Amino acid sequence: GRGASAKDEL
Amino acid sequence: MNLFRFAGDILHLLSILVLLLKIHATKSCAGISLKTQELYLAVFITRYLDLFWNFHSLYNSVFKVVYIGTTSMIVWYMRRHRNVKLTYDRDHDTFRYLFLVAPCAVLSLLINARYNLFEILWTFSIYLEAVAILPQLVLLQRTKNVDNLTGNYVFLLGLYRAFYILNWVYRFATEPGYSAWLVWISGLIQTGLYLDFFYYYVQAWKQSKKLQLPS
Repeated sequence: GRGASAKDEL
Repeated sequence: MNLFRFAGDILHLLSILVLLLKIHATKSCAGISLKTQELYLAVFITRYLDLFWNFHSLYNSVFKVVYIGTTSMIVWYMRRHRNVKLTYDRDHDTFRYLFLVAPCAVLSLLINARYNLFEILWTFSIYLEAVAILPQLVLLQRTKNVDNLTGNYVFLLGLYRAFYILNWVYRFATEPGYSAWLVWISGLIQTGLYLDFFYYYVQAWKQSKKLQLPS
């Protein structure tokens, strides 16, 4: 799948 | 989660608390831009819409609730508190919302990762956060004599952004496949807006003088 994204940031 | 990201989040929280405590303790919001605070509230609400169905971690959820809650309290104080609202400098806080909101809305429709409502609102919040400090910076420039707590508030906010950049560098170096161009570019622009302020803040600090911005 896609790599980690910035959606897990605040 | 790395230390840079954690430091960034804590600094962000600290900046909001500094502002909230200042308003609460002095019953004054002189020098604070309501426009910036309302833009931040819009940023938090559009970005954290996923709070109820997109659980990532307790850490994230707690911060999301706290950011929305504390910023709502600041806006409430400035708009509704019987004493605080009288100290609001509305004559100088004249930046137009539309100048910031409209371009961000258009840009989020044009440049986004996926074309759906949640994704577009999230993208909008990233763009809007990048420029939401502008009314505050303009107000600081107009009021000249910046009081310590207001200066510290803006400084902590800028520091929070600087730590997020370090966090991205760290993640890029350590997490295979990690990339977030949209967030990086917006974040660099956002941090860039603070550079001028940082310069004068550090100068004032080195000379242990009161922060004064040039006109």
